[in-house]
Amino acid sequence: GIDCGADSRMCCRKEFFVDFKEIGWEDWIIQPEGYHMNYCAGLCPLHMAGIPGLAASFHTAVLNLIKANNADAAVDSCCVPTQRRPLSLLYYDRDSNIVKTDIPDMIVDACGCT
Amino acid sequence: APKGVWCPACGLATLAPTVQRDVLIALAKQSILSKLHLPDKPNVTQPTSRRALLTALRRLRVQRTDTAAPPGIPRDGGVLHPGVGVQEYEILSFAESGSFTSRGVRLHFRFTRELAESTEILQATLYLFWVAHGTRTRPVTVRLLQSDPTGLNVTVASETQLEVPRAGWATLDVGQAVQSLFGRGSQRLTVELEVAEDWGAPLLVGHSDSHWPFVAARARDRTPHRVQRR
Repeated sequence: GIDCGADSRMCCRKEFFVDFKEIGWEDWIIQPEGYHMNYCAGLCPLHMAGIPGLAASFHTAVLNLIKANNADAAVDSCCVPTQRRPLSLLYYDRDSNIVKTDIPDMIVDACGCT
Repeated sequence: APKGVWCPACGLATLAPTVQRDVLIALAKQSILSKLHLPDKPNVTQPTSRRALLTALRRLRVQRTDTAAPPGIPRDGGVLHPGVGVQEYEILSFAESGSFTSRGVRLHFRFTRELAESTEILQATLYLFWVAHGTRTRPVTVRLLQSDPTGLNVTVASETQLEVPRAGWATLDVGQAVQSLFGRGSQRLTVELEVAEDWGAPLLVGHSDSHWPFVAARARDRTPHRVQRR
């Protein structure tokens, strides 16, 4: 799965919800009620490098074998977002105008190893 | 990360859960405010009435379905909208009631400096609701006034004669006026409506707040250069 469990160590997605009411932002943000500020965390051992989330293809597997056998040649690999989507907001600006906008790439849907 | 080398993502894991939560919430606030070009959380002094908001959103939907292009054709007739991937905004600015006279009314629409400085206006339409006065159409003069940043020198940006047929909503394109407003560093658009003779309030303004005049605008983040694709 791509979501981190209690004791996940490998690269996965950690869920974190920011409730706008809890942080006192409900007076100026009309919709939505909060922000899914998920983030990526976990280890990316070399043989996992380059696996985009769950989409490990045959090509990726072969590539990883080559890397794992040439471990000294490979560089570090990091756990990063591989799928993201916009955060749609409806809010009051400083002049009480009502603004709707989609902020791109704000919500992480999947993580993977670089 | 190798021993002794600080890994940015690992920093979180070493924090106590409560501290970790505070760090993440602070990051979320900073990220949202910076993406909205807001220096801080806005202090909303007079939120729009729910009725006016619902009426305006309903009006916009009717307007969109009336003017919607057939599926598959971009709104501007074939040119791929270069705004793909650029953040866009839809803004509803409700009139601050200005001065009333028996022959007309002045309405003020205010836009924030952040929006004026960081976006370009793609479209702006003024929506006015007229009260019925008999069956004849009536000429109404609509002047768009612009004041300089000090708010003192007021100039007429454009003047239009509208024939108001009957009660109901009427629209006027104010995109050019709002764009040049932003270009001059001002943020306030004043609309002056004048009727030929004593009409009483030509607008349903103040009688019922659900038909409050508003400007609906579409804006897009300014980008350093733009590639047009055909």
